[in-house]
Amino acid sequence: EQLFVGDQVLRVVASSEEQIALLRALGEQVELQVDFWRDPTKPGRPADLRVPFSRLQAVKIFLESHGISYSIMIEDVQQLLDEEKRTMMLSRR
Amino acid sequence: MERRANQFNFASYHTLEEIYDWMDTLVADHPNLVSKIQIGESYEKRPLYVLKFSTGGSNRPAVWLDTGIHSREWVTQATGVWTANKLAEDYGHDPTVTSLLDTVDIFFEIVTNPDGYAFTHSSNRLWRKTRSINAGSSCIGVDPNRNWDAGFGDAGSSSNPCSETYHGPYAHSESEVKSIVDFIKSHGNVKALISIHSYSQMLMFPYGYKRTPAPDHEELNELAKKAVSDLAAVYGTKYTYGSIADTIYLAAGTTVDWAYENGVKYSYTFELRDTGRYGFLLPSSQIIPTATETWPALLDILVHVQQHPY
Repeated sequence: EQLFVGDQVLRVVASSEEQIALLRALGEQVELQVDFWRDPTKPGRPADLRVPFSRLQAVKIFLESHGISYSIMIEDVQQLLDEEKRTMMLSRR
Repeated sequence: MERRANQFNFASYHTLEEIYDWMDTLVADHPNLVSKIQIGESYEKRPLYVLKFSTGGSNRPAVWLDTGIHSREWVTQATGVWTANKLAEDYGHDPTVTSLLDTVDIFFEIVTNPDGYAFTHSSNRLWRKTRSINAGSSCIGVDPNRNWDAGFGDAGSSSNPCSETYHGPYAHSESEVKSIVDFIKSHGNVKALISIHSYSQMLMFPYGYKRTPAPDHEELNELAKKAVSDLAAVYGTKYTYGSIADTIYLAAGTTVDWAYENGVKYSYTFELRDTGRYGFLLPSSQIIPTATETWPALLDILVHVQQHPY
């Protein structure tokens, strides 16, 4: 079972087409293992990306160095997954 | 223990087995309206089931609905279950649904990517693609919404098997996709296709693989406008709408483009809700609100199809 402990989902808002292109390039970097939940589309529209815990620092530095604003949408993905499992178990009982 | 379809907990997420069991219960409860057909097998040999809603007739005009082609979008399969039940329960009670099903057949594939869905329950909750093996790569799976023969391999899809938008080795390489293609082509009278995703709150139509407006752009756009307006009237959830290329970006090889190019005029894709806090991990408490607000929008499209034969 794949665990997502410490993985975060970042909500990123690109302010220009240039920043959108940078985000797409970020997604192409296989070693960063970024998983776009909501793709970058247009300036001003949010994009959401899940970032593994081990790559968080690198991705945040990338965003900050290019002046791309972001917030943390999900602090710890695994916590939400655990909660979802609990809810399903309760429902089944 | 005998169960009835309406005793199922629609406000919870369910495994593939539970959903498949529930389908049988729905068929048993509504034998004159609902039947279950198998249109093929997944890569891992799971059956691909479709619920057929029909009150008779021969090869009536039909609507194709699918949910869950991206397996991690759990609110879509859950919405599919709720919606199928709603159709069955409302027939004979709600005049709109009754009139609709008296003239139109509905084919509903609730778990369009069963291998992926089972994998989200057993191994990786965030799995999106199919589970087919890619020759020459250790990465598994193809994005089934980039695998259709409509601009296949162009912009917005990836040739890298490790990418979430990998288009696959060739168009319709995925049995989950090919089975739908074969079914719709052999049916020959499908007038609408609605493919349901999550979670960007959008209602979109062709084209995705090119920026050229579809010949029916104006009509599709007007209908989308009405549908999102009626959706918003339920809980105020705001949707954007338009062609895929205008609303998100160029995306080649999608379901709705293939359908449109193969004569299905009313081809739409929904991106159901999230409030922006949970993404694919939307709490189960939001299943019924999501399905409830989607219903009037779906009905708008279905009724339009019924009233605008072509």
